[in-house]
Amino acid sequence: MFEARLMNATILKKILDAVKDLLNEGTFDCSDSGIQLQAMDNSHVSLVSLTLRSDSFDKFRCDRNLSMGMNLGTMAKILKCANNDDTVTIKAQDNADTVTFMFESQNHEKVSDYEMKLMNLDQEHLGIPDTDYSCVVRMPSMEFARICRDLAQFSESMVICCTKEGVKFSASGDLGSANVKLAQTSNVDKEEEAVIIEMQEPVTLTFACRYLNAFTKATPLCNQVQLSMSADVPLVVEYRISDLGHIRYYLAPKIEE
Amino acid sequence: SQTQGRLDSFFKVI
Repeated sequence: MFEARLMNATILKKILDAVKDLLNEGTFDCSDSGIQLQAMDNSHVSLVSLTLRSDSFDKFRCDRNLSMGMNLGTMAKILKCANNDDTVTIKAQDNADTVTFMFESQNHEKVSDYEMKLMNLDQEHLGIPDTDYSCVVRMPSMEFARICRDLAQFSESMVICCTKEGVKFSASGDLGSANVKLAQTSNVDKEEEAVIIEMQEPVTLTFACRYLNAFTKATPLCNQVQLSMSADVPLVVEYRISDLGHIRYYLAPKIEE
Repeated sequence: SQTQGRLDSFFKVI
């Protein structure tokens, strides 16, 4: 028996919004420790890694490890049927071929349940090595979303250059070029507005704007985003999900031919 | 010129 309950549907809705542009389907691995989803997009350029810790759910029971392959488009449709302040309970029997989403209104007067067929997904799991990144940038997530949106008008790809002075985002194409420089915040009044750079070595990497823009769909989950970069390895874009866990996106850099 | 890398060349399948 698997059962996980959250007092508020909003977070699950936001999580689905943050993954459904990149993934059509995914396997939710459920265990005592929580729920994990790891899946690459079809082109194997980016990877989504979602972790939700069991102790942050309002109720969590997982008698046996369970892998549930879900169509994320269908899951998003079902979650749209929940009001933001509804309690959500996800339930599945051991070895079941369906999962049930139950929504309960705050006054307990409306209860709805939606059953969804599970899928057998033959997905590859990737081992992601622990990496000491040369540069780790923390910045407001809205600012990152804005930069990705603005620079995508100029080119398919964006160069991110990080030094100890700051981080520079650049795009250049037929229309012209764009550069946005952010300096490290000198005095932090509000932590969520700060730009903080931890640099071991300067890094310059090029990434496809399309994927970066897809990652920014997670912006409503967290005020801050963390970018971790090292030369010639995938970028990690991380959004914390309050005290529930995190969503990390990995993106392969563009490489010299 | 640059080409798009794939994650398979960085991370191993387990």
